[in-house]
Amino acid sequence: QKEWAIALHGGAGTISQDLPDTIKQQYYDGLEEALRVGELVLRDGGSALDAVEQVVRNLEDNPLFNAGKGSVFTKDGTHELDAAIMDGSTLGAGALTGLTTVKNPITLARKVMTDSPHIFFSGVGAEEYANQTDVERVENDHFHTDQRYQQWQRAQEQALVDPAEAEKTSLYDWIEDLKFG
Amino acid sequence: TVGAVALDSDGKLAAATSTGGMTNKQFGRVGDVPIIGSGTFANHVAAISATGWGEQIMRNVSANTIANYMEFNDATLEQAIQFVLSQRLNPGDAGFIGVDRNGNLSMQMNTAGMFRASLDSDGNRVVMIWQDE
Repeated sequence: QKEWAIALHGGAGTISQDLPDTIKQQYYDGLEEALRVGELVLRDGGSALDAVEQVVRNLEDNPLFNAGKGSVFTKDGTHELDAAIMDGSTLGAGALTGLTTVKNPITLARKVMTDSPHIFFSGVGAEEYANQTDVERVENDHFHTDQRYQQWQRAQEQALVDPAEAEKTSLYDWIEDLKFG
Repeated sequence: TVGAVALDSDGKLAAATSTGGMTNKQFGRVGDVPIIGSGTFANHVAAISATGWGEQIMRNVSANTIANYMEFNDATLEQAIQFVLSQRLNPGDAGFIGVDRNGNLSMQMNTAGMFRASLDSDGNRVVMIWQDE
């Protein structure tokens, strides 16, 4: 029996072993930093809910990962974010889809769980719910990164040439298949 | 997609997942992340967060299936995640992180890699990217 434990992920998929060392190190550093955030919460007796929220916020703010800043582009060239959180001790849950202006969707998901009688808000309704809270808001281009933009442009070009082929193309030079979210 | 699962010193479990979705996704497409029970789930048995091909993860109600497999088959977290990855999903579909009520951790995938890290109160620390690292 462990007193506390935590695990985190930053996405799965096709990750080439040829990833340059400098980029590889950035990912290791990002994972270590997020792990440290969770460790500090749990080691000091904090709750599992606080730990997972803080860790995910950290990863959302890291442009390397596909969440928050660094999110991929939609077909329309915008960013739409989804998040969910669940408390195993109460089965409480909060979820959102299609957010466009909430800097840290996981924090709003927690508010859905704790402050509303509902579980899941979508799109315009999710943004409206955010208006009733104090969560930090940003312009949609806050989530933009050049790397994701270039990835999206290549996807658009590929889709014009051969839509079927685009489904199979690895878009983030070394990481992630098109099908992955 | 990013996610985290945790067990705290009060014995409580929690799971969280967040994503920007898939590149070039069409209007209104939603993956597994915000679907409670598919991409994110926690109960008294385990906390699970998923990443991968959202449609496949949803079809198999994957995170909830992992917790149920543990509860109804007296299986370990490791066995339950392995079951979903090998018997329900196809190779290349997904990865999962999980923690059970005893603080056992599991991070498995049937993709080439998954950015992942874990730590427990005994000091066991893992930071990995590839399957065979």
